[in-house]
Amino acid sequence: KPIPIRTEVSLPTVKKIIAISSGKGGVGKSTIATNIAKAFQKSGYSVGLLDADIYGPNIPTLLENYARPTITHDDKLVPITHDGLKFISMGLLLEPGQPVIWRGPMLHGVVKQFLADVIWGDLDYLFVDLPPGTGDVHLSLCQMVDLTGAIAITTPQQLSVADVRKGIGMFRQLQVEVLGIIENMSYYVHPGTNEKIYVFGKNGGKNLAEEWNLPLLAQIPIDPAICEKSENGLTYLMPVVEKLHQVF
Amino acid sequence: KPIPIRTEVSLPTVKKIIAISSGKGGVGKSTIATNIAKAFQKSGYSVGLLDADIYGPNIPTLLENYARPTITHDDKLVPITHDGLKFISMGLLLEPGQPVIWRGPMLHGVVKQFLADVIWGDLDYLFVDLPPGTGDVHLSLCQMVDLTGAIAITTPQQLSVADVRKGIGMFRQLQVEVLGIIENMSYYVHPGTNEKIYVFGKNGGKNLAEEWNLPLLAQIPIDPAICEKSENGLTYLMPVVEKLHQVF
Ligand SMILES: Nc1ncnc2c1ncn2[C@@H]1O[C@H](COP(=O)(O)OP(=O)(O)O)[C@@H](O)[C@H]1O
Ligand SMILES: Nc1ncnc2c1ncn2[C@@H]1O[C@H](COP(=O)(O)OP(=O)(O)O)[C@@H](O)[C@H]1O
Repeated sequence: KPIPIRTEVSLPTVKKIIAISSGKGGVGKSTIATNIAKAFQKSGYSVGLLDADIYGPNIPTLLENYARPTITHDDKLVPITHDGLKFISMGLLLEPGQPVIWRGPMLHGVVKQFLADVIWGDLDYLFVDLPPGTGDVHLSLCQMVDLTGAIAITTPQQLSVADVRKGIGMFRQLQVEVLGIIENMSYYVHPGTNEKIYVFGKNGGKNLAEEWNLPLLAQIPIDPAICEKSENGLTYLMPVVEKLHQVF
Repeated sequence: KPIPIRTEVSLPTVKKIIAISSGKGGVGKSTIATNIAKAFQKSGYSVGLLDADIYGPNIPTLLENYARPTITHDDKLVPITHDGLKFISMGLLLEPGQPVIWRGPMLHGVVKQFLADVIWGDLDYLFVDLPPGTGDVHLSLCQMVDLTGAIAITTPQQLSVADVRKGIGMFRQLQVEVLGIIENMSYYVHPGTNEKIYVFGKNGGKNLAEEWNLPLLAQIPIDPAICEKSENGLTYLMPVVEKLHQVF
């Protein structure tokens, strides 16, 4: 029985809202969310990025931008603009290294605030970086706004594929369309020999895409340059802009 | 101001309870928790393993054991015994691939049930595999039982180190001792040339251990054999048994 969907929060100035999700942590979801947002922005769209991983808000680190958002007299948050990309994150509201030791209901409140009380303005796309799991934040997001869809990120590893499969199952139950799958850390190219080493196994994401009849939007190699600076991953995500347009 | 600790659940037959934690997902926490439990069991101790990752319960997959726990007439759960290791997981109570779409308070209930209503019997060690983040499950565990300590798992990557640092900060606030740090996926040994490739950077875990004056219990390489079968990681964890004894 599908869970009832409410549109508690209305964002009339935002055309499309896309969740970047996984189910499994550490698959590169935040890195990909940041690069997808930049890829759409570089293609000429107005884009926002909402960091909904309240316990592990890494977007400020990935953008190397820790500016404090200002709060207006009527308690609205002005998002930070980074090279034209608007973004908001719990990481901007905390001291570095400060853990957020909150229970579920507090998460619901923050997600609502980041959707309803941030001055997003006119946006073609708002990307939402979701935390691992299938809990409070996922439920709150899906019940508060009318999502255009979700992109599922996985690595080739079976454990990741199993958790991402649950994430896809959750979106189906919440009546949110999954737009496609991105497989990350697909292989490592040895710099000396140029051979592809499938460190984490082969084609886990590709097989998952076939299983659910979803487009495989990209297969991104393990690239140490991405570890050093997340935007080194941008070139792998540029082709996704065109692929997603075919899905809408 | 420290958060008050209650011992709501008493486990008189369990000598030590150790949390395996990270803060960041995908660092290999469940794989290491399973292998540490096995390493202690192979060293002659009676050991239990509690999978507290309710949204992503991977222990049954890692042990390749999906047996259904029986429930006694007075609603107690009999844990599954796998080669002498007692374990319980949400994964044993669900259909494969079934997502758990619950809010925080439900998690609290399950954690309490897995502590108080499972017939653990006499155990030298109970290892608890924690989910990513610093939320409901962490709070509930630390407030319900008197933990002996926690082991923090990280990869060398800065994003992981940052989230694990928050996890350590959380344990300090909850007055739980951190016993040591394990760095996982430290390097990849190229099979042809035997050279160490630091795919995810170098010494992130080692530096974190020095920063918090904690023992570095192990540095485990990326080993594709672990991906295929988690118990291939056991040899890397056997030395940890001895190292931990020096800490108690
Ligand atoms: N393709 C890649 N190659 C190398 N490192 C990567 C790649 N994708 C992500 N990473 C690194 O992996 C770590 C986890 O990425 P992150 O985006 O935080 O994942 P998640 O949001 O799923 O937890 C980060 O340190 C990041 O730099
Ligand atoms: N040292 C390692 N070498 C290769 N693969 C590993 C290693 N440690 C863990 N893995 C793999 O990484 C993935 C994530 O591990 P997992 O234990 O699920 O992490 P977590 O519990 O932190 O999310 C799994 O597919 C596992 O097989």
